[in-house]
Amino acid sequence: YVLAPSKWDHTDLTYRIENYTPDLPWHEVRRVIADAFKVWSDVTDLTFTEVMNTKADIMIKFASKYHKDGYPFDGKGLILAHAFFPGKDKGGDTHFDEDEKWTINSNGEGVDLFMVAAHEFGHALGLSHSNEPKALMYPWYQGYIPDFQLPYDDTLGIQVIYGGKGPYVTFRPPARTTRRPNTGGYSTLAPPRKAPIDPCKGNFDAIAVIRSEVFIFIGKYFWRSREPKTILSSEPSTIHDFWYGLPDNVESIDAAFEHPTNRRIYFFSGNRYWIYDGNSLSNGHPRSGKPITDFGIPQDIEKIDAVFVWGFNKRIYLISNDMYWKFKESDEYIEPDYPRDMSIWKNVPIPVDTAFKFQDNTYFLKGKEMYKFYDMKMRVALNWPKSIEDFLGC
Amino acid sequence: LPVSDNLEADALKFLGRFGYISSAQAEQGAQSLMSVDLSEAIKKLQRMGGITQTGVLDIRTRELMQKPRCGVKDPVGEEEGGRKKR
Repeated sequence: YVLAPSKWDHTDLTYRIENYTPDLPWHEVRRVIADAFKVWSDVTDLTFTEVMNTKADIMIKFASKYHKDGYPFDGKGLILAHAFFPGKDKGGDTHFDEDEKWTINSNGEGVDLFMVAAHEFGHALGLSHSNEPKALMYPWYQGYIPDFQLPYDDTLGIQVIYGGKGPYVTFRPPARTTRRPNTGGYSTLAPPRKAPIDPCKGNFDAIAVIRSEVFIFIGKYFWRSREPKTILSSEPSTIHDFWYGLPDNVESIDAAFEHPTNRRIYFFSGNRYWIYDGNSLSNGHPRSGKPITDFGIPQDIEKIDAVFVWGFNKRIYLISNDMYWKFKESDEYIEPDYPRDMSIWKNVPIPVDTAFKFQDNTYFLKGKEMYKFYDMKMRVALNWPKSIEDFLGC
Repeated sequence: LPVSDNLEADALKFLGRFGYISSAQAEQGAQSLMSVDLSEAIKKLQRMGGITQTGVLDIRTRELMQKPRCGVKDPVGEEEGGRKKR
């Protein structure tokens, strides 16, 4: 068995079934889910209580393709389900691919919900995959097993984490704690900002390098300079005075970048975008903007936090909260298999305020903190973040 | 040596999706991957799947990559950190 990096710090866990598959009667799904949890509670002191209307430790749902996390399902076959290791927000949450044919006690046809649920709950409790083919935590689906008993490998694994009871007790339970994880709501939006106008306080809406100049956007203002350390020596301009045709109801810019090949300038605000040639709207681009769904971004995404051209591969990336997308190489549509989870950009905080490429390096910003990214190692560089004050010469 | 062009894109996609090549390699694309890395990644996949570790995309490996499975990454990369195998 292999342990995941996290575990629950309490043993009285709750779960909630957010929706049901049409493949099975709902009461059967509830029973199967309860039975799948029982697999784990039979060998530990863990308890699982279903709740109906409140946030639970383990949120369970059936979903298809993109479903608001960074791990879209792939249609029928291959990936059947996934779960998040214990933790805040999405931690413990378990998702089943609705494109599968879910069955109970199935022999051959369809996917047995109990077997998959029991496996996924192993992840939700803190177990990773095992290379023991007889183990429940073996990653490949083994089909329906009549009178299933949790194998020895999995029993030892879960008892290492939470202590045990039953035939294989090997480990004592760890000291209990009454602290519960933060089960507050999961928001896809950064908190609303009040229009700060001192760039040295951070909280940028967007930073972009356009025609070799650094542009800083905060609220309806922007500053520009070839040399960031002198950028505050001049007064800011307002976005509407300079970028002709930007509608009055656009009060701030969420993200901006200069396209690396067509040299056009893209602005994002809310769920719409505008394309500029210089400081005039591009020919034919409507003043009201276009929806970001044109790029293939899902409809439920309300804003783009950052867009940047990654120096490593010269590709365009869009970020919204804990998800990111990559444009296809030859056009302006997102690649399949996206969004992906922002954890790939190791140590970059989410949600980011903005991101930009400057002198061949990629920087992410949040608040007053600036994170230089180490492309080859795919993580924030050592000795970063640093205060934005250094960059701006505050 | 760079990876030859005839490697199936699906195999790379699979290896990236399930943690057998690093997040960096998966994001950067095939051009960042050396053949020795790829062979090692395939061996790790074969080890996890319980099939002979040839280090090449043989028929058993291709079959393994088609089989239904969990979407959680396998614990083979160093990047996840903190994982203990016993």
